[in-house]
Amino acid sequence: MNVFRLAGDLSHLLAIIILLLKIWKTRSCAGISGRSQILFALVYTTRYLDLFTNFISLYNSVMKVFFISTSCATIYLMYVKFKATYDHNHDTFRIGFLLIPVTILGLLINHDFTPLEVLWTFSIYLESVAILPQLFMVSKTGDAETITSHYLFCLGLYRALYIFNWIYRYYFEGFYDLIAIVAGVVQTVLYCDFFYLYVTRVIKGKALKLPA
Amino acid sequence: DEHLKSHDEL
Repeated sequence: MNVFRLAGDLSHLLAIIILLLKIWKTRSCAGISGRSQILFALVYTTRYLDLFTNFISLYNSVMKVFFISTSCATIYLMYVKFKATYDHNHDTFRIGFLLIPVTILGLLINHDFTPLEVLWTFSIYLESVAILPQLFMVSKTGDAETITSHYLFCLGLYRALYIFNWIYRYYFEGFYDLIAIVAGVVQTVLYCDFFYLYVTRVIKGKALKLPA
Repeated sequence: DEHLKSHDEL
């Protein structure tokens, strides 16, 4: 564990807490893509199956349980409790366009052709693109609530910090995992446009509105 | 297995 990874994990944790607080406090999931949230729930459940087969540390297990349970809770809030506030007219990204290529890629390019390993690889690839329905929704409506933009910033920052963690591990442990690195870089690049808007607008106290 | 080291990440 190095400082970049810890910061990345905390940023990830903060993103999810911000999202849940936004939904709970405003009693609304307006502006949040249910499709992205479904993809994230799929990411956590397929990646953390090793929770039952491989104990790494208490920290690791607690975080895994947190990510799986909060992603299920988010889906419950969006599709059951606050269903009336879910903005499904703007949440129209076809997730099959992501799921099919990611499944094929996971079956073809992996470290080991075993069920757990293929699922781990699938989750890494899926995570890299899972935010696309959300970014598509923001671009479609042309704006995002400030709290939603904080959520997106923390979620994007988490994988960017992981890239520094991988650079650190390469230099100091001689370890690298190309699948994680390539997917992590793709994931971070997808946020770049949003990062630019966040820094130039939200930090200066303006709402996140896309240029017309 | 070397790649399993990455599985301790989240």
